[in-house]
Amino acid sequence: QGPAGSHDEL
Amino acid sequence: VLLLKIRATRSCRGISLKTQELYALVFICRYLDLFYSYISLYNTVMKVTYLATAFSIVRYMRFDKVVRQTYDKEQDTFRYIFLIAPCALLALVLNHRFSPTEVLWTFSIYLEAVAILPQLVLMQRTQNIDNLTANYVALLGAYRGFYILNWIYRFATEKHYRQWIVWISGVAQTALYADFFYYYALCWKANQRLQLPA
Repeated sequence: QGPAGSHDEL
Repeated sequence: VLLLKIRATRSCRGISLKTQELYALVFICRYLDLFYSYISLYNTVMKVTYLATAFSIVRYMRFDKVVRQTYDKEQDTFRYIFLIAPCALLALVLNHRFSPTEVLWTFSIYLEAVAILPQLVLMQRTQNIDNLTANYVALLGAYRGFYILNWIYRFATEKHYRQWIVWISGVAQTALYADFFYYYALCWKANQRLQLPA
């Protein structure tokens, strides 16, 4: 997961 | 905690509507990915929960016949534009990728970091801060603060975990609470009701 990929935190 | 306070006491005394509306805006901008990406059931449930509770709180404070009368509009004077404009500008300049959703996501990260300011200003003006309000603000501060521990863990265990925008914003957000936490701890130790110096 790259920096601009999916943001998996809330 | 905040919904509990509002529903149980039928009052939003001491709560900043500005901060609550900023949080609603933060969640809208950040959770647009509900429409196009799936991470986990937990992640989705929490996103929907945050959106629902944020809007529910705003609805109570603005439209509930009883609750809205306890909102102290004259004291809640912080200007939205002073927070929204710099965050929007910063998001346009400092982002990982220049796309609409990515810029909005970045904007939400910056805005969340400072969204507590209207609430902190309002609390400084409040003589008697009730315990639920103090606890609510403490929990909100601790929430992002605990992320820092998680980020350290993930940085050590995951190969491509580089999130400097999130890290810097999260640390800044937590730092904004430092003063509040100091007085919160002092009053808690002395078993006194929280009072902030003017």
